[in-house]
Amino acid sequence: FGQSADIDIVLDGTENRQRVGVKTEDGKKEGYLVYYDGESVSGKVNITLKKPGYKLEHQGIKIEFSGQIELYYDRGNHYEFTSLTKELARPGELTQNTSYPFEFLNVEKPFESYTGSNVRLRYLLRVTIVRRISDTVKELDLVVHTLSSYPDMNNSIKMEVGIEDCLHIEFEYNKCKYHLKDVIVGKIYFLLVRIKLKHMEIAIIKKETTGTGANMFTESDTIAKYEIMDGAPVRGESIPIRVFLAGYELTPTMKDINKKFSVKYYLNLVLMDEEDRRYFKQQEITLWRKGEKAHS
Amino acid sequence: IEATRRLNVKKQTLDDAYAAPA
Amino acid sequence: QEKLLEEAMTNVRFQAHQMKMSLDKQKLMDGLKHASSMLSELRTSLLSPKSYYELYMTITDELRYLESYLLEEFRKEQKDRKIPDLYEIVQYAGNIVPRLYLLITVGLVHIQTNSSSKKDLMKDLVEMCRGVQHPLRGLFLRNYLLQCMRNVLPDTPDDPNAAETPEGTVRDSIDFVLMNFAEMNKLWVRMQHQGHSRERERREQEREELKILVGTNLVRLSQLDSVSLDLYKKLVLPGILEQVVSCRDAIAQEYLMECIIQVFPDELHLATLSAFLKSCSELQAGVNVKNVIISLMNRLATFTQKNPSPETAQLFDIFSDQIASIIQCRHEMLVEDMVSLEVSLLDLALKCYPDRIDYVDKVMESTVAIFEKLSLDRIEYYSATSRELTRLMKIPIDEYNDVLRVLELEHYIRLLVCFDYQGRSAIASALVNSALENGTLISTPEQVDAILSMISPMVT
Repeated sequence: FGQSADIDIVLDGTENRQRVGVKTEDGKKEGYLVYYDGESVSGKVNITLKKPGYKLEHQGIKIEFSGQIELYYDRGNHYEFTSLTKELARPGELTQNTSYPFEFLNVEKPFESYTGSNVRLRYLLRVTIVRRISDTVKELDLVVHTLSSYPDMNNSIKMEVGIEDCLHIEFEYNKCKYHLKDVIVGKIYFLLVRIKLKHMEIAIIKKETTGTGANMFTESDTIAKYEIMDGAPVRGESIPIRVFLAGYELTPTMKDINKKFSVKYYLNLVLMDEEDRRYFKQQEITLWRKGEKAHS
Repeated sequence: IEATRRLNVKKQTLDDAYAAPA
Repeated sequence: QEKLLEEAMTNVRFQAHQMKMSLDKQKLMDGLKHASSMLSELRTSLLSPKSYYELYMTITDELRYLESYLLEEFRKEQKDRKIPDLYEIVQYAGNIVPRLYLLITVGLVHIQTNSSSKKDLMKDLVEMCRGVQHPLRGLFLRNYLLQCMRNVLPDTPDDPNAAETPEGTVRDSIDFVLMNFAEMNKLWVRMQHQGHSRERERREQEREELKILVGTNLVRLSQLDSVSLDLYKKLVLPGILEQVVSCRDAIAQEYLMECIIQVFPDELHLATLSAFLKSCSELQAGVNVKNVIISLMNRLATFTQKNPSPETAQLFDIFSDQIASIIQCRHEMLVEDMVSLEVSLLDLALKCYPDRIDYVDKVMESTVAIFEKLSLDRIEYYSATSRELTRLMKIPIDEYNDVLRVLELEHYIRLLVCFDYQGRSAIASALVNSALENGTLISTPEQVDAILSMISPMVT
């Protein structure tokens, strides 16, 4: 009953800004604008009155910039790690459609946006028209990407592993830190093969850890399985590895974000024999986001 | 270049190449 | 097998149709997905080599449509998608067999539209195929690689003083094909170890059916116009022989040695004879070395007859020495095979050096030496050895049509006495008939004496 309003948040510079698709909880993909740490967030808030000629009384209109972590098992609680508020209008009444410009200057956005199995880290703008009985609220999500510079130390991973008298391999990956569009270049060298192998694959595994102490929970998700060998090798064989990470939906490695969650990645080298026994070696790698040329 | 990058491989000896599976 | 093949073919036809429809609508990514689904049928382990071959031929036929499409699209100007992107994109495919077939197809189009990365791409493709270690699937994959590269292998002469070019030279082609050959031979030889020992015969039969896939590498090498004698001697033949000898598999060795003889020109064989024959001495016991050498001797004899030259002057000596060496090394060789080799050597001597009676005598002497080494003083008439020896001894009689010329062969009578009575009778008969038919006048007492000694089984 009475007057109500539609709120629309329009951000500045959208034509020059990258947009990424993010899967929502119901599986749909929505496009959000990408922001980076230190960038200002500005735009305008358009308020459209639904019933022409009627006034809208309010106790104030504000806009918040919020960064929060939501643990799915604890839905009620959002852990806000950053919150900025700007008043758009003091208590009063609106008699016509109105537009309010806003600007959050040089906003700190310390973490990357993340939507996972049990946790979500999001940034959003929230406009609230405070009213007597119930507020009118509109939220607009933003995506934040954190960029890294090229890591100084990026040694290769080279290791010999085996099962005595059965299978010995030497595996090598060219780096331990890969950016999200990088290529894993490596090889597997067979030192001893006394079992009948059927094939070999590399799996990229994401492990999301939430909670702390006794409440710590880790969920593993196989992002990709990539076959690198078909058939049975003999001793001395070298099998090349070349896996393009750009083909998969990956995020940067996130360690102990606000003491709430971590996201780590592993390469799992799996060898399968003729009787479907699996021999595997897991190795952690660090993923990072490289700045696009246009952005830098 | 990225699309054809490989690591150098150790050459397999002829004895190993043609040996019966162990 | 029929049922399995038909099921696979049904899917292939469906996916191929979908692929073509997508490409006709310019939907490249969809087309590639259908191509990948089609190629997934080649991951099967259920088909025999024969059925797999049929499936492979059908699928690679369909892939030509994709190749033509890509070629046409990327040759057009102002195309926004670049080939290098596609070379990366096809590598996103999760399963290795479809991935590598697509990579080879895209790589070929890349080479055809822009030869500046030819060398790198050829090397990349031949190396990445290592991932398929399954013998049957690996053989066909590498065969596809070889067939695709057939018309684009660089064939410009190798100049050590010139700067390296990204298009590559014939040396890069040789490296490419030799690497592919080595890997294919390895997989082919490995087939003998697959499966139960009771299926050995069936496996050998299957390997026979697949041998041409390996041999095609040698054919490809022989088709490179810029392979100089020097390159053949130093790179091509040693590269092939290294694999042939090291594989220690009789089926592979016999086929490949014969293949070398058939595909490369006689001029090259002449120049590398010692190396080739030395390898023959190192082949496995089960290899019919005799046939290999005789095949080569016959070819070179014909060649030398038509093209006498200083290079051919040493032919007899090389063969004579190497055959002696081979006979010495190969303890398992049957006596009749040794004599058979001497027969072919004799043919060569008479064909290419008709004036050199000393060559003919050398053959006789070598044969005597064989029997002496084996302590064979009586060859039974109804034996295989006797048949070969009879052939050997009748050749000079028929060739010279003059028993007095046969008398000049110092070692002829030494060989004659190796026969038993019936054998000696047969040769005596041949000698007498020759003298009668040719009206040979035996005019001196010494000649009479010699002749009568040779035909003593008829006299006494």
